[in-house]
Amino acid sequence: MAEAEGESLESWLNKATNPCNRQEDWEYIIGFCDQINKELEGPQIAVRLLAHKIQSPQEWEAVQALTVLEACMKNCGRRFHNEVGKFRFLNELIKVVSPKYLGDRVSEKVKTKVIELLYSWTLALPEESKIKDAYHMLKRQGIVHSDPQIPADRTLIPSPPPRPKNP
Amino acid sequence: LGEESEERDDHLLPM
Repeated sequence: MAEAEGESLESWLNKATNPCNRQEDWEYIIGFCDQINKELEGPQIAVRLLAHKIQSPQEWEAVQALTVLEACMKNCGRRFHNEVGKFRFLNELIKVVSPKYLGDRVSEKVKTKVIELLYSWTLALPEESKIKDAYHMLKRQGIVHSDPQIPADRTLIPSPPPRPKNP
Repeated sequence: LGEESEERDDHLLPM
């Protein structure tokens, strides 16, 4: 078990999205989530780092980054939701799926996952109105044709952290 | 004030 001592958000994310990982490594994913919760500006820094990884030309790195993003949405609470709910971050996701930006160079798997995440957040976080604006814009542009089917285990149901800490 | 100006600067990507 690696300990968080001396680890930064960037080092956790590099480990969690390492293209050499044979499968998603939840120790690092949860380590990243925990680090966000520890740092004053954790969510702001984290979304910037995540946007960069999600735009990786390496599909596996981008897919892992999207899994990390999904985990953060479940485990990092309102502070993180607020950052994701800003156009500054949403625009980075839009770039991934839009042919006007990176869309032509991004795999279908990554684009599908981005659209699924956006749609699931429009349902789970109606108070984050910019997420809806972004999603509806993608529909108007014909980038999203119909709402995706979200598997039951992928909906954003707020859950208690997997490793509750005793103060 | 900072938050207000951040809100003003937060725009959807032009398509």
